[in-house]
Amino acid sequence: TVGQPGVAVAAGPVVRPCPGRIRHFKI
Amino acid sequence: VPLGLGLGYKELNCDDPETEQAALVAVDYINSNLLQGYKHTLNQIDKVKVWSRRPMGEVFEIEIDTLETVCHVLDPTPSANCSVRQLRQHAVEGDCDFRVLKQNGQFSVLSAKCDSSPDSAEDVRKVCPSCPLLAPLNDTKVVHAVDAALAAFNARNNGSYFQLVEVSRAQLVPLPASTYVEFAVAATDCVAQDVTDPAVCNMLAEKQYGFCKSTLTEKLGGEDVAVTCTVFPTQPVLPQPQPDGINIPSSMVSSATPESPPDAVVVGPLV
Repeated sequence: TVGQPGVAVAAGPVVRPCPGRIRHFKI
Repeated sequence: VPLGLGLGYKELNCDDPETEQAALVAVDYINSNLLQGYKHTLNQIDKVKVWSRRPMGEVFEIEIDTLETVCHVLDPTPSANCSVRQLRQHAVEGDCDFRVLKQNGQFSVLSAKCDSSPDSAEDVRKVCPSCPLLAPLNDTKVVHAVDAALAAFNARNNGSYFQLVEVSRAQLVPLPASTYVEFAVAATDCVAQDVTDPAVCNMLAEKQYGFCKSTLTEKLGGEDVAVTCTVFPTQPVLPQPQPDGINIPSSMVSSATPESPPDAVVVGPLV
């Protein structure tokens, strides 16, 4: 990723939209 | 993802409020149409695709995971008030595929397909090495425990004779040697104290169901039976709307989902 000086570049993993949150526990 | 990528659908975030709304409608549908076992609650939304529908509306194609609660389907307690069956009690999950239509802001279920399965013995052992696992419902010890519990309940019951509707779950406990069972019952037109042949008793037209929990403990030269039953208020039978192409009997369903359930009556424990 090339960024402009002084411009913040998004870092970290891409947020996956699915699956969603676990409400209780996973079997 | 916007429409028009050649796939014909958009992908929403699984935790998007609109996706959650569709998922909750799906879970309500499950609980309204289950004829046996326990109510389920939403655990996770796995996938969602939203298709445009002509001439109007959207169809949510949604995959959800559910978990069994401790409330029997005949129990009028709202599912929101039912706690989830814990891993130590041998939890059961459901995997469901739904198609839910959203039209004029209203959701309705078009199709549903669910499978449920208990947690693996290995997983239960991981969290609780000594916890009893679910036993087959036709196990001879289970059948005997249910018969003994129902007989004990009816022996102390001054009202209607209650007959067995279903055995819902059972666990064989090694120490002390005992059998734990949960089962559903229904009132009949016989008086409990007068019954000589239960086979001639018929369920009441206006169904009155109950749910019992019992432990039969084996003793030297005998056994102890402890049973507690909750008898639910009678419910009128109402027709239930069904999705296109699906025909599910509704006589038991409607009685399990009143809008504002009256208080249940707990009878027991009886020893």
